[in-house]
Amino acid sequence: YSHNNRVNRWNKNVITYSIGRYTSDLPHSMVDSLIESALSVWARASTLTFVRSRTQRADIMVEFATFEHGDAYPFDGSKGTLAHAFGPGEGIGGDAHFDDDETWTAGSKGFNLYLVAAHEFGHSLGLRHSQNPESLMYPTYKSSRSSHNLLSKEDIAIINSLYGPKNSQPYYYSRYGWNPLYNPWFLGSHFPLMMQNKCSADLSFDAVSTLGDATFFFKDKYLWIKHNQQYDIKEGPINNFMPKIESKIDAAFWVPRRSTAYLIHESIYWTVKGSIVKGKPKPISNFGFPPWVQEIDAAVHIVKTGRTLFFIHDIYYSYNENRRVMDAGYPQYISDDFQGLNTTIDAAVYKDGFIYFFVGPQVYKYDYTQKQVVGTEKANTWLGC
Amino acid sequence: APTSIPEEEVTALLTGQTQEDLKLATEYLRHYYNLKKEQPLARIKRNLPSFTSKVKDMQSFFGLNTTGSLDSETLEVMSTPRCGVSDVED
Repeated sequence: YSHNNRVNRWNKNVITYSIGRYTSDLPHSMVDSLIESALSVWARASTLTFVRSRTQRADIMVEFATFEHGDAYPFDGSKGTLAHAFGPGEGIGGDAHFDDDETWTAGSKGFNLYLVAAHEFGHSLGLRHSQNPESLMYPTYKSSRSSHNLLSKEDIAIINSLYGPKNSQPYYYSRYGWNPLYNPWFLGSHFPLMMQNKCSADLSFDAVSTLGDATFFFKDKYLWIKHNQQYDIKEGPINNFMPKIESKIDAAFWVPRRSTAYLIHESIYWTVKGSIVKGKPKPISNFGFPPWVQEIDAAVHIVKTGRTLFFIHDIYYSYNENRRVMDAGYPQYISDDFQGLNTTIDAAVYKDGFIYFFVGPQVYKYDYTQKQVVGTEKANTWLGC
Repeated sequence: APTSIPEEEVTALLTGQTQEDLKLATEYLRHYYNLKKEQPLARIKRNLPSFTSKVKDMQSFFGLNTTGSLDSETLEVMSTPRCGVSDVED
């Protein structure tokens, strides 16, 4: 079993994907789910994280097409070639195309999209075909393949040799290849915290934000990424995932409508689309803060109202994302509007109508409709502890 | 220069093969095993060595008997729906 002699891999662990043209064989929501599950096959076995993008410039573009479809490899009608994908790289690199003259299903009739897509994404990540009939990367379609353990040992060995072993302990990728965090270079470096103990009872976060279908937890210069449906958590230095960011993050929030996250450090912020940090950092004064505001403790976007709330010591501001102006009548005292919260907020994240306020190792679940705290939990439970 | 193949072996390799089988095999080997495109089907006999060696490459990849001939097992694999990525190229 060999993968490319010229090792062909993405030079990052957070990879974006986008679905361009859909098939008419399945509802779009079903295609979305099957594609996400097919990517999860590789995410669960590796240090990779896949973030859905709505742009046409994602690393992995998924398209359904027939015959001639814009690359040098026309499809051939039903049966024969089912799909193909390109190895990691710019432009068409990573893209996966599915022959829409096939009948795509979620079950055993026709061709199961989940099985074929999981195979094609292997190519998108740099794997080649395997001669082992048990391998997911075997060239021919097998409807009998168990959808539980799709990957063979070789598949797992290869993906880990490409992207670093599954993070039983955090690894980082540098010009020297994959290194565990106890690498002397790493320990002696500016990074004081070799490895965050994510289950310590007093774990707290500097910032928490949704980003795509994952939740990002920032602490010092470290990052944990937890996929909403998955149990495994990716972790490592922030700039391992976002090379442009060399500092810690004080606050972060996600505006779903724009598929954009905002990461704030002192008086500047970066915007992140997919897994790409866009351009240079900008001043937080862009939001309309008065000059004396030079640091934000926490930020959270409330999808229901279109407002982003910025928390600073014992006050907070409300920013109207639709009109992109600060709401009048602010700042207000946090304790006046959020009963039960009369302390500085470390981080905040909005999920399903609740704001979760992270205060040190505690998390307060705030019902935004009832305007009251309805529960408390430990911060480390968010990392599966 | 391609080694000459005794006439009877050529016949043996291609006997019983329908034009359809040859077409399927040629397309398959071009797509997945880098069989050079400029070999028109009709002149297959003159280019048999590379055709045969490509058939053997494919048979070896799939763990079949590497006879170099288009036996039923080989044709069956060639007819199986599959991924469009080459088995031998990046």
